[in-house]
Amino acid sequence: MFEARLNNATTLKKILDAIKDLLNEGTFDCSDSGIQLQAMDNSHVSLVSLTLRSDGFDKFRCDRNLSMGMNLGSMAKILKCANNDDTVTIKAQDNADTVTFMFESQNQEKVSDYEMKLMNLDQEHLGIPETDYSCVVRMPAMEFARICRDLAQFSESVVICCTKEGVKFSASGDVGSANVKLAQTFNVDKEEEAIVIEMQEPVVLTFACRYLNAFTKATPLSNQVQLSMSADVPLVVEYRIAELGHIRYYLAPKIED
Amino acid sequence: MAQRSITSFFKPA
Repeated sequence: MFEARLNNATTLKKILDAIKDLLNEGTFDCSDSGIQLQAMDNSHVSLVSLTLRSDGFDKFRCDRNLSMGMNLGSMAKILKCANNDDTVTIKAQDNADTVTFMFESQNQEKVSDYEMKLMNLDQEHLGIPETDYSCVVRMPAMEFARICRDLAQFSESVVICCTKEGVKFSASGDVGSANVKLAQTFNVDKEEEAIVIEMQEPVVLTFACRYLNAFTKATPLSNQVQLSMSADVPLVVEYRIAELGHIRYYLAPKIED
Repeated sequence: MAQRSITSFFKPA
């Protein structure tokens, strides 16, 4: 039997909002260490990797490893039925073909359960090579979302240039050209407002805005976002999920024709 | 600019 409980539905609702527009479906691989999901978007340009550790749940039981193929649009609809402060429990029998979501109101007066059919998804797992990235940028998640949204007005592509001075986001097209330069911060009082750049060597990479803007749907999950870059390898956009895990988006770069 | 696919970087495990 599988059972996982969170005392607050907010985080799970935000996780679904962070992936449901990019992925139509995904397999939740459950084991006693937690829940993993890895899936490519339909165009195979980006990859989402979600990790939720079992010790981050208020109750977690996984008698046997279980892979649950979910239609993420349907799962998001079910989670819309939960209040943020509801307790949410995900339950499934071993080798079941359905999964149940139970929502309990804080005052215990209202208990709802939603059953959803599981799907047989034969999604192959991709190996993600360990990489020592040339540049790692930690910055406010809201700032990154704002830059991606603003620059998407100028072009389908954003050029990210990272040097020891700072990180620059550029886009140019018919409207004109835009450059947003962020310098490393040194004396900020709040950690989550800092811009920290660890640079082994400078990089210049080009990415499609539409995927970056899909990734920023995860912004409500974390104050900070981490961008990891190396020449000619996918960008990693990572949002930590406090006390539970993280969501990592990988985006293949664009190259000169 | 040509968009590469993620599968040209990450191979099936």
